[in-house]
Amino acid sequence: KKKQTTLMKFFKAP
Amino acid sequence: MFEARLVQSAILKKVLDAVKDLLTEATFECSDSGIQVQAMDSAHVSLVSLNLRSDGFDKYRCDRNLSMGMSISCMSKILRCAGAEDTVTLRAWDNPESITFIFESPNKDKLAEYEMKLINMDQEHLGIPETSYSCVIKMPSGEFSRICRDLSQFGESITFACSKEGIKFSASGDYGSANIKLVQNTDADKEEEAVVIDMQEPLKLTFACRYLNCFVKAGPLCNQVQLSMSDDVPLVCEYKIGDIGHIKYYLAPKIDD
Repeated sequence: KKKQTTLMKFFKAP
Repeated sequence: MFEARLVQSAILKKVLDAVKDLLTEATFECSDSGIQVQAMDSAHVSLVSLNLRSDGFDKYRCDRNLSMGMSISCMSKILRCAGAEDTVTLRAWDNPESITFIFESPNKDKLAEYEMKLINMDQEHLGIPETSYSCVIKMPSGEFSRICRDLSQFGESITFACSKEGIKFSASGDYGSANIKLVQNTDADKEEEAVVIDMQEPLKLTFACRYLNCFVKAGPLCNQVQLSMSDDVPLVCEYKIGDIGHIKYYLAPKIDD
């Protein structure tokens, strides 16, 4: 089963 | 004062159609160089990055940088009021509380003005790192829309597998499974029908259909779509907007639990 990641895991928050 | 005029309001209509299913509101950053939007969907799974260069407009004036928070659904409703051949002008004063959309018919016998209130929004610009992608695919946007639509019937996500043989899109679920393979085709009669695969390393990534089916709404903007991928980083799905700019969608992958 695959889990959805969010962009916060990859991109820098402001 | 800010004023931006496009002879073809249809371009702006298509841009709104390409973002309205993902965003409810967004900040439009206007400067001398053009208009930029960077906004995530509410679940923070996808991001829209829109760039419209000032030199792509038929008239463009921006005396000072403006950050204008706009309701995407309201903007979309307003743009639906433009005739297919109308010219559109966006106009705002310095420190604006509203923006005006002006539609002018081709023979100038009808002029319509719609004023939309701006909204206060928190800025949350994400830093997107420079990435060199191990696989870049260019293909007809209509083909990509079709693949996403067809495979969505089989499951909630689509796996993109890129190898030296080509790219394979697959989906599986309770009813069964399906896969579609595309190989490079640069001999196509027309440039827009070409499939170009630039692969440094093979990869396999899984993405949610729900978002992909929102991205393909940008298909009417461009005959070709570019997909950039590397293992375990977000997909970039890019559509050019004529000579004026581009819309890029970023989508976080699904990973093994």
